[in-house]
Amino acid sequence: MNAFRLLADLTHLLSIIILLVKIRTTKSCAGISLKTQDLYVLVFISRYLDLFTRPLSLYNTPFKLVFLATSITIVYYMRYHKVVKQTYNKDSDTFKHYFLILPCAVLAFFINPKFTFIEVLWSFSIYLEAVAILPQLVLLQSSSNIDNLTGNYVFMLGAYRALYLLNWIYRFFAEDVVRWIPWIAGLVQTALYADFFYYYIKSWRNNERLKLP
Amino acid sequence: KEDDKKHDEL
Repeated sequence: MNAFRLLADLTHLLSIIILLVKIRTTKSCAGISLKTQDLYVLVFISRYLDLFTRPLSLYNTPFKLVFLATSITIVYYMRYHKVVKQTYNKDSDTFKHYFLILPCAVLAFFINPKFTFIEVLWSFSIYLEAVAILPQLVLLQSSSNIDNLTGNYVFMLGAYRALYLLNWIYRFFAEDVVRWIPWIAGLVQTALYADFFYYYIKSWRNNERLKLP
Repeated sequence: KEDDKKHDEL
């Protein structure tokens, strides 16, 4: 364990809490992409199957359970909660996210640490997480005004994987750990946030509304 | 490659 990784996991947890707070307090999921949330549920389920096969860990296990529970809760709210589901921007959330699932599955089939069910699914979840934010970013571009909580949510989500990159750099030098699959996927994932980060920081500096071109 | 199998991260 190192500070980068701890900060990264806390940032990830914070992003999910921000989203839950937004949905619960405003009773609205305007500006949130249900497709991205669906993909996250898929990411967590396919990644945390090892909850049943590997020894539990005091640190990882609670996080895995919280990530699974919160991501499923968010999708439940957006699909079935009578008030919240009315506020979902169905017609703007148009990204064909199914086109993301198949390439990730094929890639996982060929590129994985070991050709077993758990490892292929784990690789699938790593690749899928890298692109899962795309529907959300596309939805933000079509949103006229992005509310602060949504902007903060996406920022934290991008920041957590950027912190993981620092964690991997640290572990490479300190613990001689090499992990090609999450490294490359993590780089792609963080790169996808690049323009969002630029506009988010610019709007924060000029103290103006966040607006994506 | 060995390390990839040790999923000790979230």
